[in-house]
Amino acid sequence: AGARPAGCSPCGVAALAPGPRRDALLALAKQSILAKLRLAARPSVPQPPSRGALLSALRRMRAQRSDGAAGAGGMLREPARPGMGLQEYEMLSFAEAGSSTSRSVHLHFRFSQEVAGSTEILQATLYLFWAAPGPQPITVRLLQPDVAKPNVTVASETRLEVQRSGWTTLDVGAAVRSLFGQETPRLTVELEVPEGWGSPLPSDHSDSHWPFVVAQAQATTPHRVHRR
Amino acid sequence: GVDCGADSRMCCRQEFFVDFKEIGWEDWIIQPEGYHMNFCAGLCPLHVAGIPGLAASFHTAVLNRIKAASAAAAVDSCCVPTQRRPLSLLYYDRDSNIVKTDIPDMIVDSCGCT
Repeated sequence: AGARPAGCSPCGVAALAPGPRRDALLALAKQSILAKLRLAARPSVPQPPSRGALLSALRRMRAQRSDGAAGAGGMLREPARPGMGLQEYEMLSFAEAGSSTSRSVHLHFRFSQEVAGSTEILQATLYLFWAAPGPQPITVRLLQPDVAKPNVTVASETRLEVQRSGWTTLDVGAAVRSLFGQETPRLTVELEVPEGWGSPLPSDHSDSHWPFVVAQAQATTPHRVHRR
Repeated sequence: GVDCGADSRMCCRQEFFVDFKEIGWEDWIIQPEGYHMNFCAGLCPLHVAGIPGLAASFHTAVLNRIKAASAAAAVDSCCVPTQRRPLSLLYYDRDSNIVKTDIPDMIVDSCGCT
């Protein structure tokens, strides 16, 4: 409205009539949010996790925080000082069931390319719930695609002696961090038990004790404040 | 800062709320329910130029003296955000992971003249 000094670059909607102005502002809001989330378009309709799995995961994460057990999910890097303008992300990724045999089961965790391509991992923790009634030896392998060969390579192997059923956590920060530089950032976890011991995991996906990974990441490029 | 009224002409903050349900985004943005995309609009004539919001102070008085003395060389003064805060989002990404992030400087809390 009114003559505007030449030096000021308005966003131009102020001069529009109310109807077109609202549409322009809504379009601007969508574009602004997608740009800041580094998304080319809004994600398609999600397949949310089961309510039980989500509540169980949030409860477990809170318990882990209050235990202050940083050891299990050791920080890979200190987060930047607040006010540094580095945008931080927290991701909760539920497992996709992969191939399985009588002795082993594969779990896949996918991370979106948009976040993986512009952030670095500060910390990542794998949460597993053992349904085994008594002591059970279990080998946990972190597999990642090998760019040179069609199969996968073992990034790390951990042997656990599970005493009873319950949650356990594993620091997968280094494995997820190395994935974030790849084309399809997908972490594969292989759980193996001795022959005849039966799967250590809950029976199906909808179970509220389904495995998940919690990752903290930080944008690699500081947020630029544009002053007009 | 000053919020715009129906017929404000001077530099002020125009409130504008984007309801995610209205734009069909409520299925992938879990929280919040909308985004306060406020923006700054209005004129910054010379006598209010350089006053961030209502924060007049000693240095503003000195500035005004200098501006009054050099009115001929006055440069344009623009209505810009003087205070902003992050927009916290909880959303599903395209792999249906749940992501929480705070996008800095997305919500304008007050406006003032450069």
